[in-house]
Amino acid sequence: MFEARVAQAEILKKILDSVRELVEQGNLDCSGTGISLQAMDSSHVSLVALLLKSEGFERYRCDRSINLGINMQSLGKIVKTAGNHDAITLSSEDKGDVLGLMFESTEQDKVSNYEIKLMDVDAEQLAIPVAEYSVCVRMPSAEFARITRDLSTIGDSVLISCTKDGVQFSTTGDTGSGSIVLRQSSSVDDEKKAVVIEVQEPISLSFATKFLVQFSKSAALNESVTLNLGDGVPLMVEYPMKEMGYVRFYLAPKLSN
Amino acid sequence: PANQIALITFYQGQ
Repeated sequence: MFEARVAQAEILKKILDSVRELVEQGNLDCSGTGISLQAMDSSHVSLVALLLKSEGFERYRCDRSINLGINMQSLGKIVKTAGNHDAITLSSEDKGDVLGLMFESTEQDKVSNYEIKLMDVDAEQLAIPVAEYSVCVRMPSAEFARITRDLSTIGDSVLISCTKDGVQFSTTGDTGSGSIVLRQSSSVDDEKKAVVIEVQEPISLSFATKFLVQFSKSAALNESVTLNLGDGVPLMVEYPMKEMGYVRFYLAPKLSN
Repeated sequence: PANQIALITFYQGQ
């Protein structure tokens, strides 16, 4: 028996919004420690890694580990029908073929029940080693969203160059070029608005703009985002979710000919 | 022009 209850549907809506455009279907791996999902986009260039820790749920029970193969679009559409403040309980029998969803309004005067058919998802699991990154940039997630959106009007690739002086996002396209530099915040009252740049080694890497735009749509998950860059490893973009866990995106770089 | 590398190049399958 698997059962997980979140106090407010809002967080689940935000999580599904952040991954469902990138990932069509995936396996929710449910175990005693929580729910995780690892899924690549259809072009096998980027990967979403989601972790929802058991302690982040209001109630959590998972007697034996199970994989729930889910169409993320279908799940997203159903969860969207819940009120933001509704409690949501996810459930599945050990050998069941559906994922049950129960929404309860705060006043307990409305209860909605849905079932989603489970599917066999043949997803390749990748072993992602803990990487040592040369650069870690923490910045406001809204700023990251704005930069990627602005540069996407010009070019297909964004070059991210980072030194101790700042991080530069630049692009070139048929119509011209553009670049945006962010400097480390000298003093900021609100830490969430700060730009913090940690550099072991300066680095420059190119990435496909469209994926950066997709990742940046997760801004609702956290006011801050971290970009982790290393030589010879994919970019890792992380949106932490307080006690709940995280959504991480991995993106393979582009290499010049 | 830049070549997009596949993610599998970096991470082995389990």
